[in-house]
Amino acid sequence: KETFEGHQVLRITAKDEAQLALIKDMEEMVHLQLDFWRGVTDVATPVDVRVPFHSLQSVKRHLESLELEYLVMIQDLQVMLDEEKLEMESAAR
Amino acid sequence: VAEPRNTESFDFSRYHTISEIYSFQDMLVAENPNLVSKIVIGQSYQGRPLNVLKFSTGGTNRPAIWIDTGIHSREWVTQASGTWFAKKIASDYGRDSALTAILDKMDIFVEIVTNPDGFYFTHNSNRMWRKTRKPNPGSSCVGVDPNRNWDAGFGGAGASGNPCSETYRGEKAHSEPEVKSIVDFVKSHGNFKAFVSIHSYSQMLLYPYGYTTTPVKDQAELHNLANKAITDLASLYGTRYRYGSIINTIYQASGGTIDWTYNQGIKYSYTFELRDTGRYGFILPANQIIPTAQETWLALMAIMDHTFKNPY
Repeated sequence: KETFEGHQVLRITAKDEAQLALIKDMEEMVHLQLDFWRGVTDVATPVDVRVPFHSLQSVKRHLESLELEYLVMIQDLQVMLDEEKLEMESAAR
Repeated sequence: VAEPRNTESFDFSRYHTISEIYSFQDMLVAENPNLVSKIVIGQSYQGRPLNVLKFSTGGTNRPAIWIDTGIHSREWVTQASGTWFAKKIASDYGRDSALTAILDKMDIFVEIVTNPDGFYFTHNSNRMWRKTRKPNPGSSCVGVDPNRNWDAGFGGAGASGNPCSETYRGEKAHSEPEVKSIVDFVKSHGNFKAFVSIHSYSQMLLYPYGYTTTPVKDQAELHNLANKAITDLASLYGTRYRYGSIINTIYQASGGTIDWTYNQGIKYSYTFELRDTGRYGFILPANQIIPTAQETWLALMAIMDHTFKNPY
């Protein structure tokens, strides 16, 4: 079973169209194995992306170098999934 | 573990496995034999039945409304909402005057688990899985995005040709049995008047097109109806939705479900992106299921009622 220890979901906010285009470029960075939960739309709408643990540092460095603002929406995805599983089992009981 | 024996004891406030949802469907049919029947419109790649619940008070090939949930398997709140909608339809017939009037003239079809292989996979192997589970020849990556696999601008911008992408369109339009089964069913039925495909998250109600900036000829009516639907939705918990055409509201997306249905002549073609708490994305906690379903139901009723009152 695939687990997601240390994966984070980042919420990235663009200030303008140029920054939006920079985020869009990240969709092509296949080696980072990013999973865009909510893709690039417009400046008013943040982008949510799941970042595997092994790519976290690179992605954060990249965002900071481009002065792209982000916050950590989900700190550790597996913790949340474990809670979800526990809740399902508990409800079933 | 005590399995629910009827749909009254089914716990709508938690997430369920595919076998529990299949059991729910059978219970709902057994409890409402004069209203609900189950149609198997095909099989998934791995051989799971593609079940559609038909709500009908009689007649032959009546004008119909389609609702599907869960085509992107990991968006669990959609399958959970679909289950709630099915129970709501069965419960409200004969009690709610608007729904009763609709069902006295029209049929409603609900496909709760539109991508069953993917849904099973999210429960057992990879909670993040979104696509179908058919292998792609020549690639180690599995599955196709079933919302890019329809014959509407297929292969254009806004879908990927890379099997490893989450938006991989597939080798050809309707290559996925989960999509082809709906295509065949909709075509053979020939009398669908509304088609609503439900996703999560980001709080949007969208109408065609996604593959082109050309406005649909019914844009004004679809726009006004979307406004009515999201206003009704917001009346319950204040959840705010954006609305508009797919390409203007999100981004260009080719091969999408409702672009195909609209091009088939189904005027009231919409797709939802359900609520987003801003903290969880599509990993929405189970306590959000019922509020999500309740508010979405109000929007669905607006669309269904308008469809009923504006025959074409």
